[in-house]
Amino acid sequence: LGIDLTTLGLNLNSAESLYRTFGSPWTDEPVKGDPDFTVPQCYY
Amino acid sequence: EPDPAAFQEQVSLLFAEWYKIYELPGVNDQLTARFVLQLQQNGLLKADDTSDRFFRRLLDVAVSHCISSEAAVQSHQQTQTLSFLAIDMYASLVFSILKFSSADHGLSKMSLLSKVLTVTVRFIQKDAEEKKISFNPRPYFRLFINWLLDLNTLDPVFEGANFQVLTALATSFHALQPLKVPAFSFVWLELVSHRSFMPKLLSGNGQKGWPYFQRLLVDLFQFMEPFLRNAELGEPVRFLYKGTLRVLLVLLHDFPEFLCDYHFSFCDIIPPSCIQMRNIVLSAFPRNMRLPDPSTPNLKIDLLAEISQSPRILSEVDAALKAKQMKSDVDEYLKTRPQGTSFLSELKQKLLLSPSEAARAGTRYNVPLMNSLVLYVGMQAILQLQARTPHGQSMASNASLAIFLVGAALDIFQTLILELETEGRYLFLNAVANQLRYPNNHTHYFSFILLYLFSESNQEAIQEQITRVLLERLIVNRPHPWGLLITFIELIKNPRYNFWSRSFTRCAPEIEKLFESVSRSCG
Amino acid sequence: DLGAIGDNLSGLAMSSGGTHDQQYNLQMLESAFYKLPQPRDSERAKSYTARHPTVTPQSYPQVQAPIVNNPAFWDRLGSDNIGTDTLFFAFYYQQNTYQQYLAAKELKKQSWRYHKKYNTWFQRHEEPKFATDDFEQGTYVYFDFHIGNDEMQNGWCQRIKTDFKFEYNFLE
Repeated sequence: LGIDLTTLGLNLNSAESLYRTFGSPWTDEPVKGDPDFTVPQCYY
Repeated sequence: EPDPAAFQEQVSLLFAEWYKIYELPGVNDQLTARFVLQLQQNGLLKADDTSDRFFRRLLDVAVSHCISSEAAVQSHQQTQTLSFLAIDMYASLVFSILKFSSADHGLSKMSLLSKVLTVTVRFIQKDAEEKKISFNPRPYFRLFINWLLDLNTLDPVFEGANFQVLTALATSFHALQPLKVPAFSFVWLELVSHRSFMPKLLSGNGQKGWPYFQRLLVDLFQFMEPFLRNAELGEPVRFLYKGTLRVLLVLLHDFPEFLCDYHFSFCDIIPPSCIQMRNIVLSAFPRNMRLPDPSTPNLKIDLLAEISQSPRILSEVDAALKAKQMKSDVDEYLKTRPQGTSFLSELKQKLLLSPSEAARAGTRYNVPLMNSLVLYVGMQAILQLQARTPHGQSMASNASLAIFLVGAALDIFQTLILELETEGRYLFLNAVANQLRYPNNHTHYFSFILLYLFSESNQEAIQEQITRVLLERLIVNRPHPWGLLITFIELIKNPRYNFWSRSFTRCAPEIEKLFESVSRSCG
Repeated sequence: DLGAIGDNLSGLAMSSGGTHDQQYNLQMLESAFYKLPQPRDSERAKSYTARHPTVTPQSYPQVQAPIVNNPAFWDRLGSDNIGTDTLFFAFYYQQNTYQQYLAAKELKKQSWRYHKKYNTWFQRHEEPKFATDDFEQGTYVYFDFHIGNDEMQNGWCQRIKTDFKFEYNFLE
């Protein structure tokens, strides 16, 4: 039940929050975009 | 009771009408608001059974549409393509209802949301119960993802509206936990760890979201525990386990204080065999802390500023003691340390489970009770010590005084280590080792206790077991808690413990090599 | 309900399922393993439909150049002044796309801030004259659309506004 956690694809040394690019528990692919930086649909 | 036929027809027609608005490009607030008003005027959004049926029927239509869209595939293909159009429509309709409904004409937005979530939870539970292995969780996943992404953008009508949305979702997820709907487990983990949910629940709001997330994490561990107990994992369980590790790593990196403050709850439920998983929790430390390298020569732990501070613990440490009505006896003993009491001799019996409970739990002992007893007694001992230590002096500088003053606590620990046989002793030592974390006075005290028990024991079997408990936590892959490293290094370096002269350090060449490599990696 | 572990565990000794036994749980987990949520399941369609699509000659590129998916490209646009118009263009005309996100991120890096009520971007022209927890006030540059007249056609422009009060509850 012990594995090398660096193989899970998460950069634990990152200075930035991991959750911002956390794709899902099943993948080491980061997600594009930042959910905190909401981009509105706006009228112009 | 089944819906009247006319009602189902009406709802289907309304859904079709909604589709016409939904598929228009761009934003169509006016049309949408008018549609919602129409629903309200038709009495479909009131605080009654009709609205429950309305949402349930819509969900039924949406899910059926989704499932029936499964492309015909060969049986070996892993996953099917599904059309989520109807699900997206339904999610969008609920969102629009929440956005445009006015409380003057009916329910408040939060009440409406609670209603929808309750209907959804019950629907999923029923669907899973009925369909069993043919239950498909993906339509519901899509539904919740839509809500996670959209519900946070509702204009905050009142302070903390978004927080209420989050806790309403958290409560729904708790009702859909793996133990209740096991076929929902993978979807569930992805939802509760989603970046539009988990970090929002854990950030801000004065940490009021923390107990909700703690509950969810415990739900997960509770489900996995029986599978992980014996460390024999089939592929699905292994997959879930790895997913859990990823989530824990995100927590360790981004919200370590959360893991710190609830470590006690998590250690109650993570099986002893999951050493690395437990180490992840125990390795967490507050972000503003700098941990000195344990292998620093002549490191003076006693002089660290943090070592005299108590860690924050949000778990209820004495809950198990209270539940077993042991707490007052423990308090009594610690306070008065009476002679001729049966308290100590009865301890072992109180820690044992009944045969049927033991069979289900896979262990003879009540592990949460053991954990509670050990930490509670230690915390009381530390309080006593602090009360009697002159101001300005650290607890540690009164080591010998400590032994005398906290005799009562030590009586309890020594009783446990001598009276319990191998299994019980192992669980006791685990309970102690679970407090070896970042620099604080619990780490310091329990490190001291562990080393004291080692040095004062005249049975090599006990010394061997103490060593084994420390070693198994060190030979798994990283991370390793700071307090664990400090304790082990002290054990092997300080001549007082005569570690290398113990026969078990040389009982086999593999063991010798193991000790050498571990001590090398500790610096 | 949320505090004591007891509510969750009911003593570890209790049966390992709420209403189901271990065998059932494993069976359900195994069947769910073949219906895992796919990455596509949590992705939003990032398609943008132009309101008034312009007809362009065939000689114009008909597909998006791959470089617009590269954050470094947007970084470059932000770091020289000419690129700002492109950032605004992408933000308003490529709504709900990855490019809109990249443009917004770059604008933010260049110290532009989005005002939710006016739906446009502001930049401090100087240090604010006042600042409280609720707003700041001073001189700002903002991005605007100029309605055409005899002298000038419709077009995007930047204007300057003195004594503008930027309320933080409108800050995106």
